[in-house]
Amino acid sequence: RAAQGRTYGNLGNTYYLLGDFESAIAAHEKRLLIAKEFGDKSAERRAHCNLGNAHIFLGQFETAANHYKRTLQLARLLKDRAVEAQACYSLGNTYTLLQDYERAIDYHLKHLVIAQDLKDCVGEGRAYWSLGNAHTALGNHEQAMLFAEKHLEIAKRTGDKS
Amino acid sequence: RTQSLQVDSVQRWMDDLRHMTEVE
Repeated sequence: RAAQGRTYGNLGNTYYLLGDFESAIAAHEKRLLIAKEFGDKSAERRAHCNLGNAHIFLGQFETAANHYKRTLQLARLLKDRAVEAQACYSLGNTYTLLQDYERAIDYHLKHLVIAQDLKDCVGEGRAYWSLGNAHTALGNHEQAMLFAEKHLEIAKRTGDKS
Repeated sequence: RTQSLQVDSVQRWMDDLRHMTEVE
């Protein structure tokens, strides 16, 4: 049964990479079920993350957000800061797609704090970029400019020409 | 213009996401 779970996970990932998001979701839902049977929180977190990703590419942003929220809860339970940051970043982007810019900002700020704690310059840059855009969308142009400047500063520091 | 500004950071995330899987 444990091997079956892993196989569903591998199958889901393969379908996802092939662009067959519906089959990916079906496989990951089965993987999730088995992860819950075993009380395997780490596997459950991975399944929700993979499900969230597949739903994004189907344009099902609310469903994706729900999976990412569960991913975030599990990341906090597992005390995995990097994965918590990833979940916040995903939620920030998903809420931007949903045009809920205030929620997007909330999650991007959470991502920013963790990226800074973990000294993840790339993550920090992504957070500034996303925050700048979200503030622009809300018409907060001064705030947007501050974040854009921070983005530029860190991009120069990391040597990211693009 | 706001729409295109939003898209670039989200697009970059989606470009990365397209090839990302949480492996067993």
